[in-house]
Amino acid sequence: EMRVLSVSNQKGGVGKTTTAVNLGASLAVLGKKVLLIDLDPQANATSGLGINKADTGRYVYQVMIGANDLQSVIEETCVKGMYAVPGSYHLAGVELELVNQPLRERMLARALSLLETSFDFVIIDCPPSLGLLTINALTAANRVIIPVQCEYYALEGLGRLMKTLSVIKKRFNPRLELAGILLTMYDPRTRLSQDIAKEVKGYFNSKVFNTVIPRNVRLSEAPSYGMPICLYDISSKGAQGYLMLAKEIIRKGENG
Amino acid sequence: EMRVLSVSNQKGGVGKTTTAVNLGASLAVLGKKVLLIDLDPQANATSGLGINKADTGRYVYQVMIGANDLQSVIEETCVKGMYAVPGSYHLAGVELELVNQPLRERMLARALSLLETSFDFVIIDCPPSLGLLTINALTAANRVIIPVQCEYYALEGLGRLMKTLSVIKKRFNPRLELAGILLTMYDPRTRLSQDIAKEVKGYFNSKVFNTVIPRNVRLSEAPSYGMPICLYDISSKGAQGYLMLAKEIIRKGENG
Ligand SMILES: Nc1ncnc2c1ncn2[C@@H]1O[C@H](COP(=O)(O)OP(=O)(O)OP(=O)(O)O)[C@@H](O)[C@H]1O
Ligand SMILES: Nc1ncnc2c1ncn2[C@@H]1O[C@H](COP(=O)(O)OP(=O)(O)OP(=O)(O)O)[C@@H](O)[C@H]1O
Ligand SMILES: [Mg+2]
Ligand SMILES: [Mg+2]
Repeated sequence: EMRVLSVSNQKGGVGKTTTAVNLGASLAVLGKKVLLIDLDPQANATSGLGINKADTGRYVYQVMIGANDLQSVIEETCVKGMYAVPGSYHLAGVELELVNQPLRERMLARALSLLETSFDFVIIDCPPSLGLLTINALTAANRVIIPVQCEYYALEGLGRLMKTLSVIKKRFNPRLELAGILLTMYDPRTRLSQDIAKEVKGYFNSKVFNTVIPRNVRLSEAPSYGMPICLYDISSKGAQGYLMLAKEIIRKGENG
Repeated sequence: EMRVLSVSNQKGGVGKTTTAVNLGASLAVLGKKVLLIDLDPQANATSGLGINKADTGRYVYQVMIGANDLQSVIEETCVKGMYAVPGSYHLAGVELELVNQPLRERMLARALSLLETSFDFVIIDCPPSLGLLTINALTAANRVIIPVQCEYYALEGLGRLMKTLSVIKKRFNPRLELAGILLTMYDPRTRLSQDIAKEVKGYFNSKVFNTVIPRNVRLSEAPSYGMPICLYDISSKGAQGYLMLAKEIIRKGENG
C-alpha cells in the first residue's frame, strides 16, 4: 500500500517544510520512490527543492480546483527517485473558491486515487493552519507526522491539533493514523529544549519518534541553494537526523 | 491619533507573537497606554501574557462576529498600562462564518472606531496567513510591522506580502503605511543571518528598523512563565532589543 504522509501543524515555523523536503529526499536516497506535494501557498518546499515556480506553469492548485489530474503536474527533482508537485500562491484562494463544491474536503484524496504511477511514499507539506488545504491533506493521507519545535508556544497547539485529527478521522478518513510526533530544532545546551522534549515524551510516550532532529544551521542554509540537506551537506547533523528518521519510518512500515 | 500597529507576516514562526507581546510591554514600561489584540486562533499572545483563556469567557471572536463591543472584552495584564483582548480557537471559524457579511473585512476597524477608552498604541497579533483575520487587522491598522526571521524561507514571502499590503491600502484602508521591517532571531555567529540581514537592508533600505532583535533563548523561555521579557529578565539581550525598538517607534511617531 502507498504510504501517504501528511506533515501538519497549525503552529508556524516548527519545521514542516524542512521535514517534508528532507524526509522525502532521505527516503529517495534509501531507494524508495517518493512524491512530494506542496500544499502551502508559500510554496517553500517547491523552492527548497530548487524548482523554479515561474518555469513550470503547472501547480497543485489546478488539481485542487479539479482542472488537471495529478499525473500532469508531477515534476522530477534534483534527487533521483524523488518527484514533486509544485505549490503556488494561488492555493490561498482555494478555501473560498471551493465553498460550493460538495467534494471540497476530498479533492486531493480523489486526485491521488486516480494517480497512474505508483510511489512508495507520498509526502504532503501543509500550511500553518487547520483550514481546507490541511483538511484535504489529512483526508488524503493514511499517516500524519506532527513536527514540534522544542519551544513553549509549539506545545500549546498540540491538544487542538489532536482534536482536529480525531474529527477528520471520524468524518472524512477512517484510515488516518498518527505516524508520530517529531521533535525538531532540539538544542541540548538549553534547558528549555530539554524540558519541552521531556514533557512531550512524557505525555505522548511511544507516539514520539525515537529520532530527534537537532538545531543545525546547515538545514536552514540548504534551501537557499535549492537543495535538500543530503545533497547540500550529507555529513551534517541535520542530514544524519533525517536519514535516521527515514530508516525509522521504513522499519515501522515493515512491521505494520 | 491612536497608533494602531498590525504585526503581520504569512510566514510562520518569524516572531510575530514575540514582537506583539514584548513591543507592547516595552511601550507600557515607557509610560504609554497599550492595548494588545490577539487575532490568532492559536492565542499564543494571550498565554504569553499569562491570561488564562478558560477564565475570561470573553474573546475577540465575539467582537469579530459583531456579538460584543471591544470595550466589554478588554482585560488588564501583568504589565501596568498594558491591556489585552484575548484570542481563542473560535477565530478559526471566522472566515467561513462571515462569508455573507458585507462588512466582513471591516469588523475590527468598526469595533475600534467605537472604542470609548483611548490608548496611545493598539497592537494586533496576526495568524500566519493572509486570510480574513489578517485582512481585518490590516484594515483596522494605520501602521504595519513585518517581522522577518533571518532565514531563507522568510525572505521568499516578502514580495507577496508587499503586494497584499498595497491591495489592502487601495481597496479597504488608504491610511495604511509600513511602520517597518523588523529583523528577528539574528545570530551574528552565522553567515546565513548576516547574508539575509544584508539582503533585506539592501532591498528595503530605510524601511528596515535600525533595531535588530537578536536570537536570545530568554525570549522563548518567558512565555512558559506567562510573562513578557521585561518582567522575566530585563537584563537579557531580548529585553534590551524590544526596549530599543519601542523607543525607535516612539521617536518615529513624534517626528511624523
Ligand atoms: N533543525 C533545524 N535546525 C535549524 N533550522 C531549522 C531546522 N528546521 C527548520 N529550520 C529553519 O527554521 C525555519 C522554519 O522551518 P520551516 O520553514 O521548515 O517550518 P514550517 O513549519 O514549514 O513553517 P511554516 O509554518 O511557515 O510553513 C526555516 O527557516 C528553516 O530553515
Ligand atoms: N529573538 C528570538 N530569539 C529566540 N527565540 C525567539 C525569538 N523570537 C521568537 N522566538 C521563539 O521562536 C518561536 C517562534 O516565534 P513566535 O511564535 O513569536 O512567531 P510567530 O510568527 O508568532 O509564529 P506563528 O506564525 O505560529 O504565529 C517561539 O517559540 C518564540 O519563543
Ligand atoms: Mg512550511
Ligand atoms: Mg504567533
